[in-house]
Amino acid sequence: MVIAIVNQKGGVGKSTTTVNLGTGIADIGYRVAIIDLDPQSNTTSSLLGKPPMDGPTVYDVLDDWKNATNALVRTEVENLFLMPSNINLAGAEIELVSAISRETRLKRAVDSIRNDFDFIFVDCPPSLGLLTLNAMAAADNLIVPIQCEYFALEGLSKLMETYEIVKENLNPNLKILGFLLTMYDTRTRLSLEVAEEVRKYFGDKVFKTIIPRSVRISEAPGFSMPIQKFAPNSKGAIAYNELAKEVVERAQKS
Amino acid sequence: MVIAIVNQKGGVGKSTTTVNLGTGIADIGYRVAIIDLDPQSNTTSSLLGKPPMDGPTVYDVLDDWKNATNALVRTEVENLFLMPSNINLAGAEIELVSAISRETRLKRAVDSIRNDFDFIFVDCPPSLGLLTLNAMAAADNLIVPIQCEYFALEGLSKLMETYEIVKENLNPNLKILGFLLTMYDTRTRLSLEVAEEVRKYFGDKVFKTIIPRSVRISEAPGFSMPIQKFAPNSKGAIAYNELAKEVVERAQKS
Ligand SMILES: Nc1ncnc2c1ncn2[C@@H]1O[C@H](COP(=O)(O)OP(=O)(O)OP(=O)(O)O)[C@@H](O)[C@H]1O
Ligand SMILES: Nc1ncnc2c1ncn2[C@@H]1O[C@H](COP(=O)(O)OP(=O)(O)OP(=O)(O)O)[C@@H](O)[C@H]1O
Ligand SMILES: [Mg+2]
Ligand SMILES: [Mg+2]
Repeated sequence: MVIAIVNQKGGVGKSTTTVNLGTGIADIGYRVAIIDLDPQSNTTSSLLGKPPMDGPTVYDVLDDWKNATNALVRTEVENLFLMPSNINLAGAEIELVSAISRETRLKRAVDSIRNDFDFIFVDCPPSLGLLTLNAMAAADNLIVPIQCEYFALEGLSKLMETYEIVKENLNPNLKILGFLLTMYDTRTRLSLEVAEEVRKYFGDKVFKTIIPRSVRISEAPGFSMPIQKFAPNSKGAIAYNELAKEVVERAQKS
Repeated sequence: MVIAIVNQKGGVGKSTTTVNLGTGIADIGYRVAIIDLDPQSNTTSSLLGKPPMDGPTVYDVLDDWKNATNALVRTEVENLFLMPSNINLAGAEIELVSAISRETRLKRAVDSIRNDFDFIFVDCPPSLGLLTLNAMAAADNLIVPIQCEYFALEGLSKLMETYEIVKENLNPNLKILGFLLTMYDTRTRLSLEVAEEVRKYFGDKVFKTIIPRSVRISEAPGFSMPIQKFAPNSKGAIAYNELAKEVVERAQKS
């Protein structure tokens, strides 16, 4: 199953969720690939430290889908592979505008590796441009991280609009696997109010698992480790492992 | 003076800084305009509640610079005016690609209102695409908010590269007014380490004022108020007022 992690709002936990959810599912025993489609390459640095010096990256894969298998590298986590991004990707949004089949270039690549993995996650940049459209065209499902802050609901109507457009024009089978509440701070009313509001809108589509705000989660990337390796007994690691189980369950039902 | 608030990393406090710094400077007595160049329009909703139902927005101004004066609306803050954005702006990145003088459309508009204000702030989306290029081409100075988290330094080299390209090709007088440390959490080592690292790289360019992580700051947009109106004696309001003084001082020297 191919899952894109999307939300054009910045800093809501897309990369953090991609790394820690991917690890949680790999730890269960599934074969997982992560594609870093964000030019900032936060996911790549969270798993590898530095983008690899040589070899193809996701930029080369958008250029030629046949690079896909060679672009996958092992990570420190068993069963978890990564298609890294690097700074070249920053130019892709503009370069793709005039390319042939500009919205489905990633889909060609993903389809060529789909049978080698149980789950493929795609981390997206904070925009609804051509990179995110490529991810939505290639995916079976979306996961939408929502930060428990005031601006959380503002951009969702545009995201849902884009989802409908992609479904109509590029990928009729696309579904939303769920909305994930992140950086939930039990000490503030704001988190509670936002969570209630999100559940009012999206009901059962909201994952039962809530990711708490936790300093350990924000420290882990500095050691190039997912939270499960950096602080295995922390509330962040437990939450992402719970989420992994919930995602697998939903995937089997869908 | 025209100041663009830029950082392609998402969720670092660009909109929050635009609203609260703009208010701090307007409260001193200067005439201030804020341009919301982010399709998410978080700055617009922080000051107005909802994007205005009619009248030109920044999207119409990019289309025709003569709309600039009509697009400015009063806010609840004395001396503070806003050029709002709305959802139409989301299409602008792709629409601008083939437009005439695509990188300097905002500059034409800003130049037509520049003499009516002491300060003009431009809030940018989390990307280095055509909207942010327009802001950098129109600005005299940049302020770069940096969240005190691990990923903070990752994207800065690309931002500096873009700054150099804009200086060489579009705006030779562009300068960096300063780097602003935001969401500083005194309880964590991570904030301390990131702050030290940033000062090592950028020395005196880093503002002395540090913005603390504060729940009151994240609650204020829910009441469509800047922090100075929502919680005037909070550490967040005091910090942004300190920053306002520091920005005015630096502006007078530059
Ligand atoms: N549950 C959490 N608790 C505390 N900090 C968190 C949590 N999740 C993420 N963070 C931190 O918040 C910041 C933003 O998270 P992240 O980079 O994953 O968001 P993103 O949506 O991928 O951002 P972008 O829009 O720039 O791609 C990071 O510094 C990260 O370490
Ligand atoms: N000093 C602070 N303390 C606590 N929360 C903050 C602070 N500054 C900003 N926030 C909150 O963090 C979130 C991100 O801030 P903001 O939206 O201003 O960042 P941004 O860089 O404009 O994001 P984007 O990249 O999406 O445009 C918001 O929910 C905001 O309320
Ligand atoms: Mg990210
Ligand atoms: Mg913003």
